[in-house]
Amino acid sequence: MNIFRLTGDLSHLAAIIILLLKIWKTRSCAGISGKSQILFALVFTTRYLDLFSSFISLYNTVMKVIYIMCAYATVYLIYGKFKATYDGNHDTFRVEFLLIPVVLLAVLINHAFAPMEILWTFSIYLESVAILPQLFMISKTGEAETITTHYLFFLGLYRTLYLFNWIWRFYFEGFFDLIAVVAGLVQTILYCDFFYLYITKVLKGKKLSLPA
Amino acid sequence: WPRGPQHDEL
Repeated sequence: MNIFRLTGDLSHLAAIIILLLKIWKTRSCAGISGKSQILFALVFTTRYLDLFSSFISLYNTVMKVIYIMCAYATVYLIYGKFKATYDGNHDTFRVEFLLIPVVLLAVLINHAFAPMEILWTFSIYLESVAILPQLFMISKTGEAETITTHYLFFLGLYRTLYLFNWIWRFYFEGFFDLIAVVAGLVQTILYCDFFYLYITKVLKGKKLSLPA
Repeated sequence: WPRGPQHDEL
């Protein structure tokens, strides 16, 4: 464990909690892409199946359980409890355009052609593009609630910190996972546009609105 | 049956 990975995980946890609290407190999931949340639940489900097969550390197990529970709770709030506030008209990204390439890539490019390994690879590739429906929805509505921008900031920051974690592990542990690094780079690059808007607008107290 | 590396990150 290193400081980048720990702060990365805490940033990820913060994002997940911020979103859950935003929906629960405001009793509304306006501006939130349910499709992205389903994709994240799928990412955690396919990546954390090893909860049943291998124990790494208490921290690892506890965090995985929290992530999975929060992900499904968020999906339930969006499509169950507060579905009246779900903005389906703007959440129209065609997720099949993500799932099909990701499945193909996971089957073709992986560390080992084994079920658990292909599921892990699928989860890594899917996570790198899972935010696209959310970013697409914001570009369609032309704006985002400030709390939603904080959620996106911490979510983007987590994988950015993981990039530093991989640099750290490469030099100090000789650890290097090309699949995770390439997918993590793609994931972080997708946030660059948002990071720019977040830093130049939201941090200056303005609302995040895109030129419609 | 190959297993692949154990992944220790979240």
